[in-house]
Amino acid sequence: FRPGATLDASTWESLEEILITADIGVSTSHLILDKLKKRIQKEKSVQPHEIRNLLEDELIALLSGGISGQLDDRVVRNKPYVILMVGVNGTGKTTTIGKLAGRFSDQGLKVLMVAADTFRAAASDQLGIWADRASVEIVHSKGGDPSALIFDAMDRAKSRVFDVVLVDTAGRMHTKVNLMEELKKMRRVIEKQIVGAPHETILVLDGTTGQNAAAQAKQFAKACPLTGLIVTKLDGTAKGGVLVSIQQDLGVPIYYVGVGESLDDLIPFNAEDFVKAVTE
Amino acid sequence: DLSNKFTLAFKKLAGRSSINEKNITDALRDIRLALLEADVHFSVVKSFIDKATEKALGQEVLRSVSPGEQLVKIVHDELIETLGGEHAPLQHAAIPPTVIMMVGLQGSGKTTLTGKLAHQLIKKGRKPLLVAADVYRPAAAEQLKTLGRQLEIPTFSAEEAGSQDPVKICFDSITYARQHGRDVALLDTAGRLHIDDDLMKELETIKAKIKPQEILFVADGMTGQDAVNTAKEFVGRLDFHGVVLTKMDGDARGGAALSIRSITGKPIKYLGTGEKLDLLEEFHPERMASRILG
Ligand SMILES: Nc1nc2c(ncn2[C@@H]2O[C@H](COP(=O)(O)OP(=O)(O)OP(=O)(O)O)[C@@H](O)[C@H]2O)c(=O)[nH]1
Ligand SMILES: Nc1nc2c(ncn2[C@@H]2O[C@H](COP(=O)(O)OP(=O)(O)OP(=O)(O)O)[C@@H](O)[C@H]2O)c(=O)[nH]1
Ligand SMILES: [Mg+2]
Ligand SMILES: [Mg+2]
Repeated sequence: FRPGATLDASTWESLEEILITADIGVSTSHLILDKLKKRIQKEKSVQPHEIRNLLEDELIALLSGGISGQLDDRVVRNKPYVILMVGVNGTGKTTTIGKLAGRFSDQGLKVLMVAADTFRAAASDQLGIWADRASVEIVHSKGGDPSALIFDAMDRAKSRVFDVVLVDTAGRMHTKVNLMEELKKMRRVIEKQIVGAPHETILVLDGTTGQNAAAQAKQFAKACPLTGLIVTKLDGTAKGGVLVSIQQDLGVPIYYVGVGESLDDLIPFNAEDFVKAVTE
Repeated sequence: DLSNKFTLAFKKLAGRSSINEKNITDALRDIRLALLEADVHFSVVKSFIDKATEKALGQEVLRSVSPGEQLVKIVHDELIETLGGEHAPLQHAAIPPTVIMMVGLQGSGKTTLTGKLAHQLIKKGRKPLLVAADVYRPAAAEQLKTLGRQLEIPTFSAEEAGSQDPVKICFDSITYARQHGRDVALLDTAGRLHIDDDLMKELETIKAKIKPQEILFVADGMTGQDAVNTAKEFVGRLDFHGVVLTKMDGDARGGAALSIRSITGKPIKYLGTGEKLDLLEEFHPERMASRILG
């Protein structure tokens, strides 16, 4: 390529295809391609194989814009460190709590699980099995108002000197006002009981979800300030590209990625690895 | 915003006294973006727009009094036609029990759908049996048994089969159904990745041994571009009979519907529209077309 040169239409289309099929989304993809275009025009020459690297640079830059920081470092800042897990139905909240409990427990922290999904069939049983697997304690629901359970659980968290409290909530559509109000109420109960809590409100996103993940992030963030994200099911073929536009919008750390259904299948988010998977 | 893109495309045409081919392809470019934003797969959109372009340029749009409206109609009709004709009902067995098998990725809504189908069948006077063939997910059997208790129908699980083998659980459930006068057996299988060869083989084995009348691919309505990958693999391995799109009570546009239908050619039979067991709707292509286009 010569300076000021540009790529041909078919190259741009194949770059667009890479981004869109990774769920990056139309407007974000075009934003990235515009930046790439400008950058290529500035360079003296660009070899075809270098284009992929330039594309990866743009993606990594967009993903690194917000606050960074690992949850592992933060959980030791307050005791008990209260983590509220939220998200729409079936994204992997309960399973992820199981994985986090195992991880923190291995780090020598005393973990308490709170089964505050009092709605869905066998939700409490499901979390109970994870509590066994991770060898941690759990406060079980007896049905009814999740806020009442949370109230009791916070008492227990304080008196028994737990290091980390993981609160599981029922999956809920961000479009259901009454369910989002219920979530706000749960948060208020936690705030009243423990100063500074919840220290984390983490949105769990399903890695196979398309552009709707952006709407989910927006609406959940409106209901309660989110402190981080976890993306699950990236052990499949989905790329989770919608994270890029969510990062532009929210700027909260992406803490972990779920890569399977077992206790150990949770890895810290790494922007380089994530982007390499998008462009491969 | 999606609906604005679509409306804009036509406003551009509507305002003109005469239009040319470039106006049409420009409008279709906007529609292409609208479909991509709706999560329709990149290649599915490509072939859809190619077909729509062909129809638009071949028809009387260029000479139409209202070219914008004409183009809306072409795109809308093309979408409805692709999404499928009238509602395709579930197949029945000549000799009971009819066997309906739920398959799909993790968390897509299979267990809930199993309960919903049972609820519908009960209303029609049938006697369904719930079969908990998921031995992997913690408390999966308990989840299905809870639905069974709500519906006041039996649930056959590993416990009743005296085995942790999903194939054996499914096989024995048919015997149990016959012995207990249950005329429909609903097999709830574990969520699995389409790239997990062992677990996909497990489904192939269940299909081979039991020959269900109806295999339903249960997909999350919010699925993005990956819908094409999973649907392709599931239909390739199982040649399923129909699709159920769940969680359509959210605000996802549901482009996965077009992707899955285009790639597999199988009918979308139902939409899940909530968590309660009565929230299952028959699929209607016109409504879905409007939703995807915004
Ligand atoms: N392959 C894979 N499956 C996962 C992952 N995380 C969770 N799952 C599976 O996804 C399904 C749903 O997980 P749950 O933990 O029940 O999800 P949830 O968000 O708690 O669901 P609700 O409480 O019903 O809203 C289960 O089958 C999990 O095993 C992951 O990272 N990879
Ligand atoms: N809002 C809404 N939620 C749904 C719908 N269908 C299922 N769900 C919810 O989605 C979550 C997952 O549903 P399940 O039935 O457990 O999904 P599954 O496919 O059996 O999950 P695995 O067995 O882990 O693969 C639960 O919280 C359900 O209540 C629906 O149509 N709308
Ligand atoms: Mg859960
Ligand atoms: Mg299930």
